[in-house]
Amino acid sequence: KFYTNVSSIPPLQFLNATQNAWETFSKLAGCHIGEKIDGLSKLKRYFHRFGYISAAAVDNCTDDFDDVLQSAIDTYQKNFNLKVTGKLDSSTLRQIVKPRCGNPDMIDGVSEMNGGRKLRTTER
Amino acid sequence: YSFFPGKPRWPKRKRDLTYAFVPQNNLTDEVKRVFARAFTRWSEVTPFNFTRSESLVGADIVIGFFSGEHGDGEPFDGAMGTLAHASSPPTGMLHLDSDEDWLISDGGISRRILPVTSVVDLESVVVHEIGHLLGLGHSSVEDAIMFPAISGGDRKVELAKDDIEGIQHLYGGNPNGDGGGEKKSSRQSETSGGGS
Repeated sequence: KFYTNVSSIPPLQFLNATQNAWETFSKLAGCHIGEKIDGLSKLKRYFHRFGYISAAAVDNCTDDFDDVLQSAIDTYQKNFNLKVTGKLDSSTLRQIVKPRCGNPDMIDGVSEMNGGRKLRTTER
Repeated sequence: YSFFPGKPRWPKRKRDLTYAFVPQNNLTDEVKRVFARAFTRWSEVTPFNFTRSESLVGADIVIGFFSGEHGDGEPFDGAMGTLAHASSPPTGMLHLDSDEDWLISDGGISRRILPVTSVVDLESVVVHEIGHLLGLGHSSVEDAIMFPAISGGDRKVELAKDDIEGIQHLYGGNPNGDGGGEKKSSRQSETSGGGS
């Protein structure tokens, strides 16, 4: 559907914002390594989609909050300028559920997305 | 800014690119004008000219709205979630999710249009995807066009310094300098038929 101006957007639309496919991730808030939570395998497939987890690691992924997931969260938090906690804190989940481009942030496990800043950090 | 692995780019002989819409979308001219505006934003800072073609045959870039699985192995996922994706040069594929609610803005500047909505500003997404078509990857700079995410109701269409530095790293600047109004019209031409 195309809306040609803001006033043509029906009120119903204001509610759809909470009906996107990734909204379910919000219930994972506060999870951390060692826990087993229903829905973490879906989140691992999200991270695989955007290049943070390899195909091999996601093939038989479980609902365990393991090292693979923690590493993916670390890198994601770096790429999106979030505090690197390795946990599913609220600011990280808020970013995860936002609509986005389908192109991956990382290809073949390499992320240049924050590359420049990382390089400068290394030099310093 | 970042690039695709191996920094693919359009070959030197390809600076006048044509783009076409898949006919089955039956897009209105109003929607097609959004794409023309988005292409202009990149042609102003690069050596590229973008011309719309009515024929898919021979077009450098093919644009289409698709739902769910659409044959490229990267299915869309309904409203919100992934909005669109694009291929690296010189493939020229730009796919948008037809399950989204798209807002056709009036061409205004970047701003927050609505506080909470599932409606996504079409031009903002198209400017981003054209960055991929030309060879840019994602950026961590939040006001950059190549930042991967955008909230419903937000509009972000002006290229940031990060975007311009990245694209000019690949192709250099606009040989006409400022890419001002009159040049914009000569640079951004639309064919009436399959002339191109």
